[in-house]
Amino acid sequence: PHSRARVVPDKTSGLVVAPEDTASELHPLLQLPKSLRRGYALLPPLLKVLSDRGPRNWESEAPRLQPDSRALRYMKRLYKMFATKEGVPKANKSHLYNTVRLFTPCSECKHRHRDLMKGDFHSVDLLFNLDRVTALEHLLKSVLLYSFDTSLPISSSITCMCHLSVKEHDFSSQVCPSISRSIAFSLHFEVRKRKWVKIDVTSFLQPLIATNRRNIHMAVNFTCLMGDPQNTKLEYPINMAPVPPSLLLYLNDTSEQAYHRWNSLRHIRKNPVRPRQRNSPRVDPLGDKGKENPQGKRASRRR
Amino acid sequence: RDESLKEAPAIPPSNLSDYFKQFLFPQNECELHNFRLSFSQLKWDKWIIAPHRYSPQYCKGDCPRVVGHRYGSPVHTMVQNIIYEKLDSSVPKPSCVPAEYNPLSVLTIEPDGSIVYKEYEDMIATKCTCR
Repeated sequence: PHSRARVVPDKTSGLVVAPEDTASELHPLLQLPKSLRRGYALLPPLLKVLSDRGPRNWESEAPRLQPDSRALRYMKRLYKMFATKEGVPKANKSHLYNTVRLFTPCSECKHRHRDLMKGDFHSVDLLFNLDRVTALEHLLKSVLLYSFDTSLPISSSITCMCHLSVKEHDFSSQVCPSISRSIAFSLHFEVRKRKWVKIDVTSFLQPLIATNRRNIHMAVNFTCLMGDPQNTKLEYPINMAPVPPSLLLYLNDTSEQAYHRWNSLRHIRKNPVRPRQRNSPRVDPLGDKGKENPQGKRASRRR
Repeated sequence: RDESLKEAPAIPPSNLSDYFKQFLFPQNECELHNFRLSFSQLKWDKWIIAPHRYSPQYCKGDCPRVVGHRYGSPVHTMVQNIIYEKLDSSVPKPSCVPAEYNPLSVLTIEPDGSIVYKEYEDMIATKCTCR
């Protein structure tokens, strides 16, 4: 908003929306009337391209950064778990999220300290940029996803000590120290064919993501030993460097275009035959807006 | 009804069952039609990873005059048809449109290289109606 030429990412959809006066110099689509443009900016990327005049606009889009191959493999696996071959979401009532975002760290600086006694001590500084998360996407769960590319014997048991700290740059104070909150926990798991380990960091990251933090800066220290945790004599360090973790966010997208499974379940129960009314209020399972109070319903029925 | 009687041929048709069939199963009546596309045809497979094929389906066909029971249409549809036939033919006849949909799960690569799994509402037509 300060400089004329600068464009500001729109908080609701993460799309770039130019201030009034520079719109005409930018993308032809931004010359749409304001009302149309506001609606247009709200569209998630897939619907934005479907509403474009033609694929040429989309092909002129800046080339995308290629995702990490391991992350891609994991998300394809997740897709197969959640959707049928035709792409229809499986009627899985257990989860309320309709969006899962995977972020790979955009920058990392490794400080490797070798300490033979305790195994390969591996600390990584990670920065995740969450610009793509829109204001209408509410966080339900966040997970650090590790993939171990090791040639460890299958079904070996591993115990890892993980130390996680988040660096928040506090701009309010003059000195602006980087306050870091940290958490330490141990992790014990068996390495089977599947080499994914998920660490739930929901409560740890919730305050940051809830305040619409766009960048999350964290340091992760990892020490792993293989063998029986009860009998330390049998334990020996593993010379393995876990690949820097990805950050998985499970979100509930409350926008009109997103699929709200509890709504369709509620709809089927209520009026099984008639086609769904489009303007029914979206019920947010976590909030109580849009819910009628039972007395009100009974009273109206009695009337 | 009286009109259809006037139109009825004086001489009974040779094959009565064929004659009545046209009333029981009118040709190209409003119904759901199959349509499958792959995102590679649209050259979007660089950023839409899954599904590979997508069947949005569509509704096409004529809306019969008495649509009440068969399509779950509101009474307004018949009123609109009568207006079209008897009062003002510039008012459009009822159209054959989707009445119910299925959602679609899509896996896409975002411009910043992150990957998103999203479930979109109303992406596959599953039922047609006349409105």
